[in-house]
Amino acid sequence: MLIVNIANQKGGVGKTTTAISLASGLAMKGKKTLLVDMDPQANATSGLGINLKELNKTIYNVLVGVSDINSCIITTDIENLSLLPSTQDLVGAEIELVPMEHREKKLLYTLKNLSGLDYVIIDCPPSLGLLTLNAMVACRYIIVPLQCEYYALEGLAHLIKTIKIVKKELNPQLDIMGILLTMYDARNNLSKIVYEDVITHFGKKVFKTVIPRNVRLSETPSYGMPIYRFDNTSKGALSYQGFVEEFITRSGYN
Amino acid sequence: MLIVNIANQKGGVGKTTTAISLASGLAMKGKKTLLVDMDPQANATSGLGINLKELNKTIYNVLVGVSDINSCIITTDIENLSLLPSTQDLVGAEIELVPMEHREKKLLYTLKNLSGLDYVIIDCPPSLGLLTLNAMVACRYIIVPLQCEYYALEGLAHLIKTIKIVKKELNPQLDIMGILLTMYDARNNLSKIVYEDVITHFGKKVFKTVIPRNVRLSETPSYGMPIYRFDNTSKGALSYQGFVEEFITRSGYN
Ligand SMILES: Nc1ncnc2c1ncn2[C@@H]1O[C@H](COP(=O)(O)OP(=O)(O)OP(=O)(O)O)[C@@H](O)[C@H]1O
Ligand SMILES: Nc1ncnc2c1ncn2[C@@H]1O[C@H](COP(=O)(O)OP(=O)(O)OP(=O)(O)O)[C@@H](O)[C@H]1O
Ligand SMILES: [Mg+2]
Ligand SMILES: [Mg+2]
Repeated sequence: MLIVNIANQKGGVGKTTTAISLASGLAMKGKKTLLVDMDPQANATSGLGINLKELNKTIYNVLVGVSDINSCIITTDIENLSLLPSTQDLVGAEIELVPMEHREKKLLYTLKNLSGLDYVIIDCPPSLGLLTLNAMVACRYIIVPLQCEYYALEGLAHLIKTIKIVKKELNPQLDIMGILLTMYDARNNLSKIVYEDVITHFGKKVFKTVIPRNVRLSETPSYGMPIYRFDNTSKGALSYQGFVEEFITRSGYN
Repeated sequence: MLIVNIANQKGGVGKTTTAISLASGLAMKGKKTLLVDMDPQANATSGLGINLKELNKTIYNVLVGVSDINSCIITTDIENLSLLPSTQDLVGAEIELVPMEHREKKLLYTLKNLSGLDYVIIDCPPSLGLLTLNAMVACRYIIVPLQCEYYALEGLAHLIKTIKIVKKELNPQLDIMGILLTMYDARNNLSKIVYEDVITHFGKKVFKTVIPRNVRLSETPSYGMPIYRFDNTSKGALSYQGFVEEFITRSGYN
């Protein structure tokens, strides 16, 4: 079982879109995959068409409560893809976890109760607080979606510094699997500048697949389905399919 | 002195771009304005060309430490615009504030030590944690930038619910001044659908000015200046100038 985290404290860079596209892409290739939604916005949950109001148990019950993770996981319309859903109440967890013992290891201990899975993909909120920290302590790899814009690039150094500290203090197996460039717009110079800059600094750590800006990717969440089901011939679907292939190679699984 | 908060827990919707464009627009009209950067990403600080490494004191010293706010405020190269800068260390404040008394009122008490200002504009991080809560308790109005996309629209109900609770429990004078539609792309249907939906539900609460998607707005932060200095004839600059006018009318100040 390989645990991978999709993280970046910069908001709106494509974390959820990448988490859903990767998890569903792996499931459609027959890999048993669990998507964990660690964001109080619960976008990964609604992006798969799940109605938040119908959920009895969520990740909140697992992190702050005493529920067993297996009683909170639900199936989705996609074969081989299951989901640990989020809730807006999770926003309180960041405060409730603070006084607890092993507050940054709650997710790590919970995921140990899972079996029969090939991959666990974790979608993170846009912050470096206790929820993202829990995900960084629990995972083997981090994938960093990077929007081709200035503020996103600026925040990268801080994210990498944080990952190094977590690796040294809490999770020695932690590594960045790669940086995925998202919302690349070939018509605009800024995208090219950011792309060149990232390749120069991070070389092989940058996924060869670049995700273009593609309106179908922003439309698909309103239909509650991954891009492959919404418009399988779109540039968005094709680029994420390429990313899933590259991910499988980098993860060393076949 | 009117205190206004730019907030939305959804990431990447244009909070910082709106905060900088509003604060600098007001200053250029001769209003004494302070921009408060409450985000550990410190984008409002770097977006005004300030080098984070050269800062001795920041908002961290004010919220968690014991420094007087007036000793932490710096001038910018825009006349009438001053800044309370942020730092990446602010990410620790969310945890350090939890055990403190009046943890949600730290900013409120601090801003009481200010004088000689017409406006205070607060840029918030993409979350509903203690930093954003402090800003909601301290302000009179909230402006909600709303990206014309599905996930952003979905999060609006949760944001409004949270604002109602803060108004009832902590800050009775709190109101939403308005919802500002951002990154509107006339070529794409989704923008029109979101626009219609918001107007139907929120009517007059929606600013008449709509901010179009404009590449100059994503380029300007890398030059460390507000849009008016970078490209004053761009669609981005013209639409934000219209917004500043509308803001002055709605705020009742002249
Ligand atoms: N390649 C793309 N092209 C066009 N739109 C995209 C693309 N990727 C994502 N989007 C849209 O951009 C917005 C931001 O993406 P998304 O919500 O996945 O980012 P995020 O990093 O998860 O945001 P947050 O920081 O709020 O969690 C969404 O409305 C999404 O539908
Ligand atoms: N109208 C616009 N057109 C094009 N790009 C824009 C526009 N407004 C903002 N941007 C760019 O989009 C990105 C997101 O905007 P911004 O950083 O202001 O959002 P935010 O809500 O402050 O993000 P965060 O949630 O991370 O704080 C930035 O790179 C910014 O330069
Ligand atoms: Mg997300
Ligand atoms: Mg911002």
